[in-house]
Amino acid sequence: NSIIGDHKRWPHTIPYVLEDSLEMNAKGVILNAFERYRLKTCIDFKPWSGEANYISVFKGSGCWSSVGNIHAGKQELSIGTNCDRIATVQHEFLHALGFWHEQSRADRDDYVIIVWDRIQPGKEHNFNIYNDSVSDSLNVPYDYTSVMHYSKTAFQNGTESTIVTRISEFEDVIGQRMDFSDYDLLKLNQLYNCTSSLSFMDSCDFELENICGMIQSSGDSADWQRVSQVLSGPESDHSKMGQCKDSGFFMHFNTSILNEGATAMLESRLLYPKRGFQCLEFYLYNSGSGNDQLNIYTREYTTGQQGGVLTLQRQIKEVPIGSWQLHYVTLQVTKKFRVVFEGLRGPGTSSGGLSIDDINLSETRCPHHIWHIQNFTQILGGQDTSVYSPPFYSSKGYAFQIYMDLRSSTNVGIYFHLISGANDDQLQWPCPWQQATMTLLDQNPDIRQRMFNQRSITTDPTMTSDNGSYFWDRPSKVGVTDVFPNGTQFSRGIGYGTTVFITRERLKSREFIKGDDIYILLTVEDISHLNSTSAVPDPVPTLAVHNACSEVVCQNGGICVVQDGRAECKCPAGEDWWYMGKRCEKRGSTRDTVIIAVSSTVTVFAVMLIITLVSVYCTRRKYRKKARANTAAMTLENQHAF
Amino acid sequence: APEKFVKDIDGGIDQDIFDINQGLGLDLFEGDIKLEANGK
Repeated sequence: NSIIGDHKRWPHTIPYVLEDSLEMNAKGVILNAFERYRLKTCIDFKPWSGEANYISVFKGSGCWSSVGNIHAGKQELSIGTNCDRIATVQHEFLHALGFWHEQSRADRDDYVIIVWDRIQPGKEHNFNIYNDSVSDSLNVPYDYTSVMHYSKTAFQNGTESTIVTRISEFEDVIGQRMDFSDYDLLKLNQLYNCTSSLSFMDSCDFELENICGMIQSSGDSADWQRVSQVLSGPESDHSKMGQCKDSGFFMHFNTSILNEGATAMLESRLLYPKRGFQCLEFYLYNSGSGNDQLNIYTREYTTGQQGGVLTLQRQIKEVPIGSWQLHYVTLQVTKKFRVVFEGLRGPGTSSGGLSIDDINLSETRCPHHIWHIQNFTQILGGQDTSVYSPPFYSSKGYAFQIYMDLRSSTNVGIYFHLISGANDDQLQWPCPWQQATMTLLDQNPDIRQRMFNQRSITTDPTMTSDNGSYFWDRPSKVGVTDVFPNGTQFSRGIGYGTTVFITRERLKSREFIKGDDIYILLTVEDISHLNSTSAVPDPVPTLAVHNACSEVVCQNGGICVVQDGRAECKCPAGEDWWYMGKRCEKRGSTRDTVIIAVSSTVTVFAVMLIITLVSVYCTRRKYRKKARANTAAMTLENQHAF
Repeated sequence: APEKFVKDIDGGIDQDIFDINQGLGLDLFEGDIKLEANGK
């Protein structure tokens, strides 16, 4: 529920500063949280460049924010120790955008019971209600799934729930710290009059006959067909997994009736990029030949190219037979374009073909790796189970592995391990500032309605283990030996992660498990450039920025930015005050300006008055003299006359 | 994987925002809201 009053709103693009005090992992998590806002709302964030009001995110004590834009100039938002979780950052920024907690809305007693005698003495004020003259629930139903709702244990004095939901099924739903709920987004988008988002482009589950405006090319030898099942598979679509009779469609390229080399091209509607990078996501099923393949193209329209320029982006070959598989394709398109799916009939016999479903296109970064776990309910139901991912390589060349801990009866844990790899001799050790982001994918067909469950950890090269060795040192030095299923020996470093990644209850909710499959999306990226206080020997473009600013100290909370290769201080300012000068050393305010203006006016008036008086005095004196001289002359004449 | 081969950043406890703040001895409004200077 939102705070009432338009003056509490922020502009759609919010200026921010990530203060040096923030932990490195927190900085990366905050930037990831901003991406969630960009995908699902019209709220954007930009580094502060002198605007009157901005959000200063810093590592204070705890996680907290003010509610709404308080027009303080620099408005603080704290992401302290243990607050570096994406949903926590989303929660605090929702406060800053003008939202209170869900259970404080005026009608909350209709939905939850607050058990007052289970609350710690003196903490009752945390369960206040705000009436509808103070807060506005924006005509949206009470939301147990809100990221702004307390969990049932809030401020408890024992072990029993302080908040009891009137519908018992929601007792363990309240307090989710995964992602925005649908209603969170509805309210935020309503409050800020959002009609579109910055990074979402298209989503298609082929449920409607217009197939989302996609078109069949004319220059090919076959067409894709919209079907709800294929005899040789799949038996159902991916969106609904056959759960709804007479619905659940997907697009099928039937290779069983085509000769080798036949193609069918399915082109998306025209798309208009804003950011210049895109992520295409879709599910693919193969029931044809192992040699059939799917080619992904973009058709980009530049001036003078009527039909557009077709560019091959990815060839997907040897598609496994008999299951839906998730695929990501990174695109970098800057002009008007279409995405083209080309099915290509390969050699060999086929009794089916290729099928695609649940396409999402957004201007976001694709995950670097996908860990696909099949037959998951069996694994989840097993006793003392734990699973390791296959080995992966980060973009910098570090080898790693993910460990999923399923041994607890209530929670599922997840850990990141560095392992020995082919590039180890060329890499820097201990491994510096690689942020690993592990995401459990909610397989809702529409990316906008997904609630991801995500945690990130960052390798700190200075961190040590209990035995004094560097935690992120080379796995062959500090790790233990293990063997891959293929018999290859390797070393695994100590895992870093959480035992409480998600509860089993939540894991079984939404569409985390779909068709008995789950996907863990993995991204390991270098975030050294966020470490603005230390010079990292890494030739990243931002290094010059940090070097230029390394010798400049801005005073009074100013921040150093580089413009045209020169370091400059951007000084903080409020509505009626500001800092100025080369290093923000001087303070100004509207009061000072008024004083200066008034005193200047008075001074000018006084000087003018003095000049005027002197002029009048001199003029009068001059004419008096003249008059006296005339009088004397007349007297002499008279004397002569007598 | 025995516990000695992993380090848990959450110490085995799924701490919510208000737990973290309470643990630090903070008494913020509704657990995590910083009020404006004039108390509004």
